[in-house]
Amino acid sequence: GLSEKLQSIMQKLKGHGKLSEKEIDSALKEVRIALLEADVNFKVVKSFIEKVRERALGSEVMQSLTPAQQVIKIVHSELIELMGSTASRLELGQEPPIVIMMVGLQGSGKTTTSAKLANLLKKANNKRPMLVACDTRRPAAVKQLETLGTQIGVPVHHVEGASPEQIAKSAVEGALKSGRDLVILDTAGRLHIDEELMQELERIKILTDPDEILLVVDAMTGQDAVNVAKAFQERLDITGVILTKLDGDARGGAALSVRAVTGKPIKFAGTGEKLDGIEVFHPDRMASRILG
Amino acid sequence: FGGRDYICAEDLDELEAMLLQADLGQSTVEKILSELKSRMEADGKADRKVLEGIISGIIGEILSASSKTEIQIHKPHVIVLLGVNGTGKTTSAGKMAYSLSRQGKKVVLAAADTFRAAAIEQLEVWAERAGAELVKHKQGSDPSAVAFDAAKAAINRDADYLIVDTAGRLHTKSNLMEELKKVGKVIGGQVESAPHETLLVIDATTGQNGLVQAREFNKAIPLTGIILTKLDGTAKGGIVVAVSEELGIPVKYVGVGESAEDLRPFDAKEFVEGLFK
Ligand SMILES: Nc1nc2c(ncn2[C@@H]2O[C@H](COP(=O)(O)OP(=O)(O)OP(=O)(O)O)[C@@H](O)[C@H]2O)c(=O)[nH]1
Ligand SMILES: Nc1nc2c(ncn2[C@@H]2O[C@H](COP(=O)(O)OP(=O)(O)OP(=O)(O)O)[C@@H](O)[C@H]2O)c(=O)[nH]1
Ligand SMILES: [Mg+2]
Ligand SMILES: [Mg+2]
Repeated sequence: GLSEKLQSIMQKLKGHGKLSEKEIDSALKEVRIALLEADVNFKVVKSFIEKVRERALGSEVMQSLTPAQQVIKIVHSELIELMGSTASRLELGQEPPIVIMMVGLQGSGKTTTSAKLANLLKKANNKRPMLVACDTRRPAAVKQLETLGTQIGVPVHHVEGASPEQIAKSAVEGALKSGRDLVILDTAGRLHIDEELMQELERIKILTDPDEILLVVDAMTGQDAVNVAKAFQERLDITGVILTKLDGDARGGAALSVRAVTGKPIKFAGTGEKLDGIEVFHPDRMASRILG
Repeated sequence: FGGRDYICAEDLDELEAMLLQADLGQSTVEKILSELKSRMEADGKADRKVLEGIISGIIGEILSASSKTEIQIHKPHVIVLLGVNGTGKTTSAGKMAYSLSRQGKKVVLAAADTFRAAAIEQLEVWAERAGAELVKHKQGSDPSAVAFDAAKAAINRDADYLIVDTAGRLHTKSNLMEELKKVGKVIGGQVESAPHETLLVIDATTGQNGLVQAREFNKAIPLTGIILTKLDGTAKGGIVVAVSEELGIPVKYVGVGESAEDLRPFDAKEFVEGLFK
């Protein structure tokens, strides 16, 4: 891994006296490679390495007996700093019904995560959630959410033949009457460059005034993560991110990219196909995973 | 590039940045740039266009090297779609069925994803759109049993094609990879030399994990090709270059949208041009 590579670089310097900038740059080259291999965005890596370099040229590394370890420590701490050092909460203290809107690219895990979140908030926070099937496009998307809703005992709202905007609006308007205090809007997957569909999300936002707009991102996403995150952030002013499929072995550098470009926290991690596969996101665990 | 100081370092940096941002991956980009160096003529002009041309050539060669093998068409010709969750397998199966039916072929679709909520219903809609017959069992049943029945049905109905849609699965789950192996074996037991095509469906937004996926799925069932989906987005799908090179498998089709007609045969030239946009 990265630690071993840095050790071997710094090892060569033993007996050569003080560390020079040259060795630091050689070490930083290895950090850069590790981050790129972990799918951290190219530009994010560039600015991240700059930050690390500044600290690495300071006395904590240059005068250390274990410079490689010091560099790793700096990289690790800068990663955690960038990712947000503490787990971030959902905005649940608002006037009911709380509205959570799930958005993102096709296949990222929105429908499954909507059900996971409903299940979690029902069990852990004693909420009375309602799931809303706003995906009128994908074949059997409504059936998918209804099936999941049945599995966890959460009602699913849908209006046959209505538009996604109408479905969302009617759900929020009728929530309290039907004894629900939390509404999760599952929207259709879409490309951030699809103008018509991005406007649809903007309309849903205006009509339902969500307390949370969560961008659902697949942990195996590569360099494109910044383009997607930036677009959704600019159009909707998202409040957080959910990173899915972390039960795989993707290093997950997209986490860093998304955080760097939006400034918004990753609130949850999708960790499995079953409905209990959701956890609060831990920035420190993610930092270790990205570094490999 | 020491000594070759007529190559503008800035051009090289920009090209490297472009290739990395297209998800080609650090080691593949390094190989391409070193190959570029060795192909530079001693007295050649090294402007940006020349460099791009040489890089296009290098990548084009990698992509076309693996597409040399002719796939013999059998009856029924059995195609299995596999890959991690959400990449576009079911949609691609539907698009493929649609396109083959349009060509007058008799197509049987197998709903071998018996796990995910409404997976069977989703493929059912596609079967209807394609005018293809669907073989399905109850939710939760054995995927191999579905594959078995579908193979029998394809033979009995004298179908030209059998397309098997499998459940998305992470390659890190050994029990699911075993399930996939079993599906392959069962199909092989029913149809001579089947599956004839095993296509790994990769999402164009996938980063370096795409190579790991390809390696692992290849161990479960030897892959014959790749379907690269969601190329209508801003992601370039560059990871297929490393997959093609390492595993020697070609990209067969690309997905460029969510409608029935949005599946095209892979065009290496178009793909490489897309990397430079
Ligand atoms: N292993 C694993 N699979 C997941 C996770 N989250 C979702 N999935 C799977 O990913 C696939 C896609 O999930 P969906 O919920 O349908 O994704 P979506 O974003 O709603 O898709 P569209 O509505 O088509 O955009 C399904 O096979 C899910 O079971 C996760 O955390 N881990
Ligand atoms: N824009 C775009 N979307 C696509 C493409 N191919 C598939 N999709 C969408 O991606 C999402 C997931 O597609 P599925 O076919 O359900 O993916 P899958 O691999 O079968 O998913 P699982 O079975 O859950 O693993 C759907 O919303 C599709 O419409 C493509 O080429 N372009
Ligand atoms: Mg969905
Ligand atoms: Mg599917």
